[in-house]
Amino acid sequence: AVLAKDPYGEDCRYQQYPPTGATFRGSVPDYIINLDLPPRERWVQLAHEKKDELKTIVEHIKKVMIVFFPSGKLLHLLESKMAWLGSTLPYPFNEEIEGIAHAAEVGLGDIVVFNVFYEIFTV
Amino acid sequence: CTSIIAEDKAGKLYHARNLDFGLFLGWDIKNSSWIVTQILKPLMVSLDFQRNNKTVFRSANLAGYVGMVSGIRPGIFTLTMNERFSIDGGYIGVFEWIFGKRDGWWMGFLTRSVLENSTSYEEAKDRLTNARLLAPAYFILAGNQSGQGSVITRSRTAALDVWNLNASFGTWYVLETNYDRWKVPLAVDDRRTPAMKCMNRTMQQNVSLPALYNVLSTKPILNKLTVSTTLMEVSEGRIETYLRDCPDPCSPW
Repeated sequence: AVLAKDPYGEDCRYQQYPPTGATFRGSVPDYIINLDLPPRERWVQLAHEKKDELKTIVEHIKKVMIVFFPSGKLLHLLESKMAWLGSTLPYPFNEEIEGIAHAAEVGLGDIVVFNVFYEIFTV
Repeated sequence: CTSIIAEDKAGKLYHARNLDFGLFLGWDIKNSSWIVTQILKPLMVSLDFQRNNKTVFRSANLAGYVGMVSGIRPGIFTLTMNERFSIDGGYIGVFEWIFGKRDGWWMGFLTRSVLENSTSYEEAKDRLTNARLLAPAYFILAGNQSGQGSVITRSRTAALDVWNLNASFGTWYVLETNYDRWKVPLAVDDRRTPAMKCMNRTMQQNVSLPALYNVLSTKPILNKLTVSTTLMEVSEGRIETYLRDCPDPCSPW
């Protein structure tokens, strides 16, 4: 069998660094996480400053779930159970997640989903 | 995702990764991109975890996620994780957790714990190899000495393979996408072959963070799912993260 050439492939790139041009979207902001603080307080500044972006991703995940399960029953079930799941997570992660949900003004269950998404997504 | 560890002729180790995420979670026709990938970009941050005003470890992370997908313990080791898809996937581990079997680690919590608490490459490798997990994963771990680099292929319960750097026998880099190294990647998602081609062209004597950035900027290693590129150099404790775009024509994954 003859495989077709990858239509999106290209020759190896050179001279891309320092990042500029069309493939470079920007740098990322820096934050300090103080591990001496109680877990609930560690992420407050970051979660507060990124609350709009967090709400956007949470709302989108909900929209995707509605597409696959239009009745909304699964979504309601998950929302009610995820907060409980959060309480079963090991210390200090459970408390850090609670602190993020509070600071970002997002439901605890939603932040729990965001934090366990990898385990669900690997299917 | 694509993660690479490379060792130069002097034994210096470099570690870099593309973070790809958002497949099948909605396509934005207008902007020709995955919706989740675009939404995640403003959430990317660079974090410095400190105790007593001193850096313990640093990471490139998504705001709101307390686990780690890329991080560096300066002077000691660097770590990235790539998704590993399996029928025996994380949902089974989640169900087990819900029903009270809680002896496994959530992936992100394990990587966070390793970065926060492990004080050597060997200790980190041992934990990543032997800890019980809720979901399969690839851990890509590099130390600060020649030969200290490995790709650990994990099922939920065991290490299926540990692929080590061995520059004196020609293995001067290890490279992981989202497929077991002993299996052929899907023909429509082969980022491994072009990445290896570019690494081989780069050659060991030219390895550097800019060289790895070049490889990770080549399509389809750079693709529509790519959120960011992170570059790490352990001896200097250097970590740099850049948000990425992949203008058309560009592979959707």
